[in-house]
Amino acid sequence: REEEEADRIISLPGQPKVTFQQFSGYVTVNHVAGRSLFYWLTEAVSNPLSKPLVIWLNGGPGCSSVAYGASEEIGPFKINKTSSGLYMNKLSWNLDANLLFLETPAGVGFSYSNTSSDLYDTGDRRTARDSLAFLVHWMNRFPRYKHREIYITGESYAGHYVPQLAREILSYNANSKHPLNLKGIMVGNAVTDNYYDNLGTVTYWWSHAMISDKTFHQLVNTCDFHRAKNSDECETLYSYAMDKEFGNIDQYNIYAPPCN
Amino acid sequence: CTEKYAEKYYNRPDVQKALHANTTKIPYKWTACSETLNRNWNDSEASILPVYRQLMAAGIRIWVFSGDVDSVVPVTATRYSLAQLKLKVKIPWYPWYVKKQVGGWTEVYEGLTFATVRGAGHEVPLFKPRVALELFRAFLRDKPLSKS
Repeated sequence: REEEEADRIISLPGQPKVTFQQFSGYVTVNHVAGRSLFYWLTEAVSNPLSKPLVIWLNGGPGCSSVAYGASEEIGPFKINKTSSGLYMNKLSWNLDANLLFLETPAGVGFSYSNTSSDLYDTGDRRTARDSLAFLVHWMNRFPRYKHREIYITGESYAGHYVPQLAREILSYNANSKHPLNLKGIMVGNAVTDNYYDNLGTVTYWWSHAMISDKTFHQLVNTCDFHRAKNSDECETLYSYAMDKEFGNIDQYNIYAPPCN
Repeated sequence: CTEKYAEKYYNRPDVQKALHANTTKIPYKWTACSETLNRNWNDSEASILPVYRQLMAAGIRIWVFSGDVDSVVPVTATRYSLAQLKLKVKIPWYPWYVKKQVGGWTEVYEGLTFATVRGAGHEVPLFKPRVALELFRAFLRDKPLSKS
């Protein structure tokens, strides 16, 4: 009870008055290395006890911070232009669920490790393991969520994090007397398969008239899309496509100018 | 450029205090993305499709969506990848609607629902918040997206 109360957010600077509860703080996921993950829970606007728990992860890798999902997509608040305060997101997903934002792995956002080398050798495996450890320990701090329906959601490189955490939970449940009630996962613009993602990406660029026929054929004929790391020739082609043929656009939203 | 607002807001001491964050005085500023982690990512699965198969076998609900004006992980990338699962179609391809506007297209397979979101970039709820909320609600209810 005390740990939960210690994590209660009274109010954030410049925050409008709200009726829902929110909590944030740290959960240690590895005592030896001293890794702790930071979370922010914004409970549902109404009947939080009957609403599911939805975990949201962003991508990167290295970008699953509260800057994205929490602050500009599904969270209840958005940050104003001068960063002096917050305003309400009227279409926040906490209209329908309790939202748990997790900054993972250690090294992202406020999540940290006391072992500085951790920042140089973290990957999918440690991220999934630490995120599971977080969830199990977090449930002890918030026991009212122990049997709640859980959904894991996210976007981009969280196309890895979300299914991998779900797989960790399935393994945990197989050997636990207190299984986690995982019901589903939902991912958006998700990194899924190196080869088919890469092939589909250059096809999209070509079919949306963002690159020339010549560049498209060179990319398809030069790059080995199976490889995680491109050859120099391939890298040169990608750079030419993005720098010379895309032109002055926001790649994340192709009909908009880039953020200067 | 809303990411810049976050870079300022979450580095304010009063905000960190209210969030019980940075209690150990992390020796670097809070940033939206960790360049160090990103450049030194140690291991990455080449394909998540085998994980999808495991999750489906365990009865976990899987929804995949795609904002169709993103060029970083675009809709064709997701479609090529999901096609490798060779799933049986339950409800064939149709446009789904939000407030009498086409929200995107969708197809329901055995074990997985795929939906595009028309006009949304990489961060779908940022660009199409109402459509994204309807998508989320349908996911929670596990109901096909509305046809009108």
